[in-house]
Amino acid sequence: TVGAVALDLDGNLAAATSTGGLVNKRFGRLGDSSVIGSGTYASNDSCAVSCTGYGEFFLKATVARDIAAHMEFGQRKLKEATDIVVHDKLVKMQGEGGVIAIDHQGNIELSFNSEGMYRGWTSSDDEQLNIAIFK
Amino acid sequence: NKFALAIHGGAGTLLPSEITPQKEAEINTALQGVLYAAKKCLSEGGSALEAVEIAVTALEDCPLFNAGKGAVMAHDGSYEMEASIMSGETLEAGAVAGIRHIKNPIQLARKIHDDEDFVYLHGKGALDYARDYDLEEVEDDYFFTESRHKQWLLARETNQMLVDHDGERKFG
Repeated sequence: TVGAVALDLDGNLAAATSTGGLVNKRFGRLGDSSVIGSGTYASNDSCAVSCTGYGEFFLKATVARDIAAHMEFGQRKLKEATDIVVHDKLVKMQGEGGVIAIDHQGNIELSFNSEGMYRGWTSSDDEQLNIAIFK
Repeated sequence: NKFALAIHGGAGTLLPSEITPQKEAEINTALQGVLYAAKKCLSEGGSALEAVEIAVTALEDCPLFNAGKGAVMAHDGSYEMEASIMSGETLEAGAVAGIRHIKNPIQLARKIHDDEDFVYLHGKGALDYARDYDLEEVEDDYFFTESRHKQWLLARETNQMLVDHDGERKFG
């Protein structure tokens, strides 16, 4: 699975996710990557989120929208919202994977409960093109 | 005003010991190229929607990641993909599932996003829709990579499903 989240100079957010799914999948199995609110979500009122991991758990937990809702209704900051969903709710369900998320102030969270996540990030304040794989 | 950008190429239980320095360098270079292209769009005043479409298109074109070229194989050896995109400004969204033969599924999701009649299309119907927009079609062998084929053979032996990042782990 691959994904991207962005905040542009006009203050707008967007999110995108794409995948081949699980190896050897059968019976028309679908994951979360094409489900708005589970694998992908964006609202200028909260954040943009793209997810990766075992899709079945991200579907049941409606992960992307859940993170945004913690910000919109729980008045939580991006880091707190992603930590609650990725490191508490998903872990309790044995849902392995991670999210990338950006809020309307340009804060970036790359949160995962698996061994690693291929990830990259940058901003107008950062000359670097930052890359990481493991914790 | 500032812009910000993040990308991912998947998560899983791949262990540090299971990734060679050469593979790690290839991944770093690929991710840097994706960041550079999408950052250029944003720094030139491009929209967040354009930037995420550029980034995911580049990730789909790279055989190292499980999307587009390099996608994993389904049980019958085919390549069935899914993608979605959403605008935070308008809450418009586009999504496609069970799509085959389209080189960049995220570009199909973007067409659906821009079409006020639809949000989510799947399967053969989604392919018919893609043909109306002349999105690039490819045969299955375009998506083939040796490493995914090996994963597929392993998964078929155990008749289980695998996350593309799983080293030896299996998911049933």
